[in-house]
Amino acid sequence: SALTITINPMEKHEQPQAAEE
Amino acid sequence: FVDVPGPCEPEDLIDGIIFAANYLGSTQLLSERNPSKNIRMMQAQEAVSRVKNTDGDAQTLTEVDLFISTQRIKVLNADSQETMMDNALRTISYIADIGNIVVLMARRRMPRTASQDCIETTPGAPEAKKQYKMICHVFESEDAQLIAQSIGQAFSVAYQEFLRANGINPEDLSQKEYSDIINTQEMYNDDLIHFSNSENCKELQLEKSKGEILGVVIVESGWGSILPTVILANMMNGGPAARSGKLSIGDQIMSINNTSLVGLPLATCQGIIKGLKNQVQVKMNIVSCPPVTTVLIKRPDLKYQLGFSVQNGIICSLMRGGIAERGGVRVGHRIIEINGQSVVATAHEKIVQALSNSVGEIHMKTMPAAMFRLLTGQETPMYI
Repeated sequence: SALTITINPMEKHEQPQAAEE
Repeated sequence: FVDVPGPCEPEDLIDGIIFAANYLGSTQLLSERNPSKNIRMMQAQEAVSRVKNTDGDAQTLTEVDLFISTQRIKVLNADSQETMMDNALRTISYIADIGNIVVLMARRRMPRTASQDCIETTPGAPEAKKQYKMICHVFESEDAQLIAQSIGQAFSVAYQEFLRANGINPEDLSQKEYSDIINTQEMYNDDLIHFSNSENCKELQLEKSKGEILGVVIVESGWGSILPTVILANMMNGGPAARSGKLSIGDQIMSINNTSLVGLPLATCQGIIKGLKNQVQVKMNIVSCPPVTTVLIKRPDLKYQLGFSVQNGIICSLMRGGIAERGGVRVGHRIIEINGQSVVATAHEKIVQALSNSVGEIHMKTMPAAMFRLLTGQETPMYI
């Protein structure tokens, strides 16, 4: 079956260090 | 809400909606910062095959309730209603759906030591090449596609709120349009080139008498700068730093007597320098920098916000990932020049007017505000 990807547009504004555990 | 396509009412997503699913398991992957769509597809497939192979046919399924809102995604045990996982929506990098499978990709926090090592060992290493930990949760549901579409819609609604909070009217531009604008901005990389040129990095030995202060004033490089470390803002006449003739105002200090100052708060750096009072020799690693920072912002149209705010000529906030950050704008810097015109004596309203009416290439020169006050004699230097 087809694989669909939906990227979070917030991703580019988010510092990886600030991500939660 | 402006036309957010999806199966839900945007208002419902603010309160949150629930889907029933089976939790199949989680796995961890290493990923670059913004992988391509193809790489993401492979990551999702890899996560599914890892989780499916772990337990083989004897795989135990946990019935869960997936709670989706514009704030967070929670996984609750369907029987006990206990929270098994809780992720802020902004930490979800992307979602994938394949048949009746949904994969949720969440970023993990980088260990502090790893991030600092990265800065210390390879100044200016391309952000995209660093590896970040991603935790992948795999679910199975007849509604897999609907779940993925609802999460996608929650992403859009949350992003619109973010744009509004940053003064951008989502009605003026589609999401794609905004990300296209962001993508056309080259990272202003003069800093990177400067820092990676070993000719600009110097190791100095300063001689001083026991009990004598070094005779310097240091300031922060400013949020948004490539390398977060202190800048030499002033030197005491006849003091050890000035006597050496090897230092200039604007130099960024990397380390003192083998203690790195990178990423340390200003007060800690000041403490380290004060602690040198009884030394007779001080070793310093510096990067020679001009006192003035050059900024280049490319703004194709007035409808795009610059992504920073100014108060009395000083940059006081910066939108993460916006066009200004890419252009080299730093918090705490005073604007000295806009498009070749000095704004040192210009009223705040005039500066705001000049900036808000500028389109195309906007060139600016800035300097840490504290350094500007010292150089113009508005502040008395407190040498350490």
